[in-house]
Amino acid sequence: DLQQQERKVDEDTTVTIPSAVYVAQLYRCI
Amino acid sequence: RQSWRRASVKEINRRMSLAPFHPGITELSRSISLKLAESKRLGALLLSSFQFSVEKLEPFLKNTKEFSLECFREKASSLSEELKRFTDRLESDGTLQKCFVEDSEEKTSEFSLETSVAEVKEYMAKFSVERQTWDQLLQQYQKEIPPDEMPRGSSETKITEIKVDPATYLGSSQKEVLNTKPDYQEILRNQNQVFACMELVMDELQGSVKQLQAFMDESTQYLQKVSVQLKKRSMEQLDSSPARKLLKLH
Amino acid sequence: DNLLKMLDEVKNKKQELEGLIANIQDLKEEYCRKKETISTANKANGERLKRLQTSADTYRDHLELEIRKIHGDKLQFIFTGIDPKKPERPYMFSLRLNEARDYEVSDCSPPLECLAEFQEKVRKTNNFSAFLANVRKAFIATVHN
Repeated sequence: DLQQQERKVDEDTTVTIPSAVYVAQLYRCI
Repeated sequence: RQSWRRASVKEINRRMSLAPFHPGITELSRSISLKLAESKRLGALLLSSFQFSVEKLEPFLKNTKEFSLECFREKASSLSEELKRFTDRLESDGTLQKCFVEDSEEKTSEFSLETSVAEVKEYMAKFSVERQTWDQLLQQYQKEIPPDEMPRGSSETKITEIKVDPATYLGSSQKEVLNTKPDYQEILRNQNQVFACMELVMDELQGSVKQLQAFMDESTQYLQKVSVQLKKRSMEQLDSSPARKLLKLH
Repeated sequence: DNLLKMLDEVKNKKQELEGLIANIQDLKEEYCRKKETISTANKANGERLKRLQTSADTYRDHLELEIRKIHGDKLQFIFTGIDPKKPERPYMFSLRLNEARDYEVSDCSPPLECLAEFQEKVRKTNNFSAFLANVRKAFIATVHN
């Protein structure tokens, strides 16, 4: 369970959040 | 009509629009029953005057050459039928009624003209009395005011607190108005206290509004400073081409 | 001798047991620490994502433009508020990076002739906001035509 959570946090940190940051930055830029 | 007949027979005050009636015709109008409506009577009068003129004409024509009595009578009766139809049409489309209505309108308009002339005359008399009264009042004021206070060259007098006893303006039609009005001068004097308090309140209000304004300006400047900081901070992290980065992200 | 041997064994086992217990204890502590760290990170990520989502939603509503990451490493841009009669009607196109790492547009609906020209321009200028503004104007022009 802990590993699963750890994987989720990793994915958030490496993909989901950067993607959301880039989307927000793209909107900001537009 | 009675009034026309009288006027035309006496040849006085003749109606320019109508030739005077031939004395023989008055019998004709008498022969038409008074029970009929005016417009019907006028139509019948037109018809009977046509027949009357035919009867008057026949004996003159009898002695002329190639005169045929039958043909004359035939023509006369067809014309009188045509005239009958014509007067009926005039009656039905209201033309005959108009003669009377106009007259009555003219009558009333003449009558109303006279009444309004009389009214105007009455008003003129009233206003000249009024003017005299106001002139007296004005002279009264001018007498009361000491000469040095009298403004040079202007006929208006400065309104100052002069007691004018009612007798001087009793004659004017404004007396009811002037008597019913309260003494504004007195009212204003009584309100002085209130005005003084109002002035204090307004000063207080003005002061607090000024403070509010200053506070508003200060907070606006602060907000602007904060928003500049926020913008700087958010722009720092902004990537040069986020779309490309986003596309590269798997 | 057996007895002595067995006593030794028992003593070793006990030591081993103590070792294991200590180990388990360490592991447990490490587990709790990790759990703590992960849940804190999770929470922080959740809040950050929520804030980012809120700002993206605000931009999306005001710009009437939705940006989606779709399969095949594409970005899909969905415009609304184009047709005054049907403001919710979507006008869209997709964007990807081709082998040469250049922007490439595709799946435009309704199709726009001038999209290729806009694509060239954004490759040169990298001015993304101008690119999207032109695309929106072109979609609006299709409605009026």
